[in-house]
Order: sequence, then C-alpha cells, then structure tokens
Amino acid sequence: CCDADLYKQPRGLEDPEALARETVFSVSEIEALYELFKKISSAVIDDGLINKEEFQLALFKTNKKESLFADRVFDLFDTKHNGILDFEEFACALSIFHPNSPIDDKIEFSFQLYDLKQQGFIERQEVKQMVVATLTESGMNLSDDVIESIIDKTFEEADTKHDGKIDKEEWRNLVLRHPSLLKNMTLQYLKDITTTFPSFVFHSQVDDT
Amino acid sequence: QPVAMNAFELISLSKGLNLGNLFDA
Repeated sequence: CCDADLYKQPRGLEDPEALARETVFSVSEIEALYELFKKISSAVIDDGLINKEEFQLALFKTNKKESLFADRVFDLFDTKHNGILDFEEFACALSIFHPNSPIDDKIEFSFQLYDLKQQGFIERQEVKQMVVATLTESGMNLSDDVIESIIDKTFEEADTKHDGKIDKEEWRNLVLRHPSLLKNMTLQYLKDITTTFPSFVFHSQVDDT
Repeated sequence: QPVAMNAFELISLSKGLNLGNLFDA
C-alpha cells in the first residue's frame, strides 16, 4: 500500500535550505522559484528537468525559434554539461541575475556569455556574429559597412591594449563605464518571486522566518 | 543613429538575452 516515491520530495528540491545558503535567495524564494521551475520543466517532458526545447519555449513561447543567445545562456546554466538543467543549476544561475547579487558575478557571467568560443577573450569575429544574430532575430537590416563601423567604434573604446580582442579586464572596465551593458543581467522579477508564485506556501517544508 | 551605438548595447537587445520572459511561463 505504500509507494515510497509518493512521499519523496520532488526531484531537485531535496534541500531548499542548502540551496538558499549557496545563493542569494531565501528559503521561501527558493521554494517559489521551484514553482516556476516545475512549470518550465513540465512543458514538453514532465521529468523535473529543463531541456533546451523547454528553455526556448519558456523564453520565446515557441520551440521553433533558433537563438544563438538562448543556446549560449542554456549552456552557461548547464554547469554539469549534460544537456539538461536540474533545479540546482537553474537556481544557482538565476541567483546571479538577482538584484542583490554582486556586480562582479554579473560581469563574469556576461563575459562568458559573449566569449562564444570560450577562449578567455572576446574577439572581433564573435562580436560580429552576435551583432548579426541580434539583427536577424529582430528583423533589423543594417549594411555590412554600418555593422563594421559599430564594431570598429566598440573596439576603439573597449580594446585598450590594442590587440584585437577584449579580455576580462577590458570587459570589466567597459561595463563599469557603461552600466547599461549589464542591464539584462538583473531581473527585478526575482525580488518578487514569492508574490509571483504564492502557491509555494502549500508545498513549503520550512518555516522561513 | 546606429553608428553611435556600442555593439554590446545592440547585442543586449536580443530577445534570447531577456530572461525576464521566463517568468511569463
């Protein structure tokens, strides 16, 4: 009469307190975030894990969209490099996007995001690839000359060592001069996560006072 | 005037980088 699985905690939420210690989230916020995770991870296969298709579906509301950046973000979230996101990976990555997270974590994440080939620097060809991808996905059309001049100007400012690439130190200096470049590294939603997903209280395991 | 724009400002407009969309799931 006893199905032990029925009494197990859902996969990925075995220890919300430990996850709260690892991230900037409180235990209640971790539990509320898990409500979001459950929604996204059950969209295609209800297995308690987010695959790339489910991630794209949540981002674009369609799984048809190919996006260089959605792929890149997914790969950075996927710290276990197994092609799927468990709740721990999801919570740890989103923690960086919390308004209270250290700016250095946001700078590091954004650098890795744009360092497409993971060589430790952002090269001109990568910047061009990302500019073209952004223009294509938004249906904007700029001539190659205009794109090249935007990249020239960017490297004139960012590449202070004049070696044709942007290293981590140069990236840091650039974003500190232009904080708007980190705008998408902060999600205000994460501050209100417990009010966005109030149903977490029905599954809460702890008294988070 | 697009030429006045930093390439990374342009890139940051990508929808794929707008993770706020995850919260409309």
